[in-house]
Amino acid sequence: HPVLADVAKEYKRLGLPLPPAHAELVRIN
Amino acid sequence: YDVAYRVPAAKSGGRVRYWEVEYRGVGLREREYVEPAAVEGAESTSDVMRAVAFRDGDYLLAFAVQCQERGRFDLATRLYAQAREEFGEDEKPLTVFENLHLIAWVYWRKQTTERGTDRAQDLRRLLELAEEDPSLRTPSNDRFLRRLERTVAPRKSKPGTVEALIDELTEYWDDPLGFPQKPAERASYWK
Repeated sequence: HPVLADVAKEYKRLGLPLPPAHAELVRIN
Repeated sequence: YDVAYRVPAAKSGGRVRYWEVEYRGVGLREREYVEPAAVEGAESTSDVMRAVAFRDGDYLLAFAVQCQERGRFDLATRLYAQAREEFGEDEKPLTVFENLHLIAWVYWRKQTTERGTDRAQDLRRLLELAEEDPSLRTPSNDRFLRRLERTVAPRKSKPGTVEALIDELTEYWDDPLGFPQKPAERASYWK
């Protein structure tokens, strides 16, 4: 299987979105 | 628990916004009406893994990439492994890249009915995808592409004709939650 870094490269090439750089991951109960 | 991205308000008094990975990993979706007291940190990888335990492989794959890009490498690795495990349980498992192409297909197709998007760009993306991955050239996907080509083609209908009214319906929008919208968004329908 491809390494995640290559998957990420392809994900971005396909124009799929990333969260804003300053976003913080949280959990919502 | 659900996991989401908290985006601080752009200016003081502004609204904190929450975005979560859309079902099947097809982009991000804003989560509304979040009670601030219900929000907790997500520093622990195992806490996040527990929160996404029942998610599908595509969701996990997209989330893994996002974590990788945002420097949460440990979490990204765990999510990626979980995604591959989910894919492996499919009757006819696709490769990781095939799954990614399907995610992109659904994402760009979905963009065509979002407000204010550039449908010509959506079409370009979809045509490229279908070119690169022949498994996407199903009869129904091909039909969709032909229809989208006709939607973005220069309009030839004369104002005031039935054809023009039909063309305008491509900009019709109705709020899925039933909130009132700008009159212009529904004008084509009432005409």
